[in-house]
Amino acid sequence: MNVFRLTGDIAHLLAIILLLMKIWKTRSCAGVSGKSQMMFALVFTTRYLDLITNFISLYNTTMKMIFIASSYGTLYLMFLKFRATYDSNHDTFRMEFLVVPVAGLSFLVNHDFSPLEILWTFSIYLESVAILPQLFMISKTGEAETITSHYLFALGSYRALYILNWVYRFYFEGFFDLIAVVAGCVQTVLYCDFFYLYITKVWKGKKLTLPA
Amino acid sequence: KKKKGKKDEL
Repeated sequence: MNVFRLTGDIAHLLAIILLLMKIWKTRSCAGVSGKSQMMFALVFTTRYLDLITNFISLYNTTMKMIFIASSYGTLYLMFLKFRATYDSNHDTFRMEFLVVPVAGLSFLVNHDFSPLEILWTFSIYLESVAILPQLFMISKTGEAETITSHYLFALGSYRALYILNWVYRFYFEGFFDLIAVVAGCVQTVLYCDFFYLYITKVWKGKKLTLPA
Repeated sequence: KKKKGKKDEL
């Protein structure tokens, strides 16, 4: 464990808590992409299948359980409890355009052709593009609530911090996982446009609006 | 080359 990975995990946990708070406090999931949240739940489900069989540490097990529970909890809030506030008209990104190529790629490019490894690879590739429906939805509505922009900033920061973690582990532990690094870089690059808007607007106290 | 470590990352 290193400071980059720890702060990355905390940023990830913070993002998930911010989203749950937003939905619970405003009793609305307006502006939140249910498709992205479905894909995040799929990411955690396919990545943490070894939760029972492969004990790493109490921290690892606890965080995995929190991530799985919170991602399904978010789906429950969005599609059941506050379903009436789900903005399906603006959440129109075609998930199959992401899931199918990612599934194909995980069969072609992986470290080991075994079920667990292919599912892990699928979850890594899927996570790198899972935010696209959310970013697409913001581009369609042209704005995002401030709390939702904080959620996205924390979520984008988590994988950026993981990149620093991989640099650290490469130099100090000789650890290197090309699949995770490449996918993590793609994932972080997808946030650049949002990061620019967030830093130039939200940090000045303005609402996050996209230039018309 | 990826050091065969357990998948210890989240």
